[in-house]
Amino acid sequence: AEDTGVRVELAEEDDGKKSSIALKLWVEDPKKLKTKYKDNGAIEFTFDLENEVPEDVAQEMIESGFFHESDIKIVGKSIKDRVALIKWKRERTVLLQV
Amino acid sequence: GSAAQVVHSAGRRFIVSPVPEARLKDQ
Repeated sequence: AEDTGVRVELAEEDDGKKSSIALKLWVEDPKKLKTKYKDNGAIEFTFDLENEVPEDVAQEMIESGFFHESDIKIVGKSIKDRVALIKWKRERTVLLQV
Repeated sequence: GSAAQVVHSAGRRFIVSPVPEARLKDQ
């Protein structure tokens, strides 16, 4: 995934079955953000892989005061990349089991 | 100080914790 300066990682083991997964997001390179980022550590949240959209979580983070509106693209993309990776790994694992 | 936990109006909980050290070091 392209380095957006915002890192998103699994916050728990992915057993490949549960639809909601805990993720952790933090800023590795504040310079890449459009606005001055008051570093408040890593933000952990649960994401429903089936029914939720990464951009919505990014919007909620902004509404909760973690980021500025102008950084919604970078935050949304970072979550999207990680979610895509999780789904890709899950598909690969299913294929291996067949 | 920054709240350790923020619950968004839509109900999602955001828990703030220290940024994990670069885990590459201890692998």
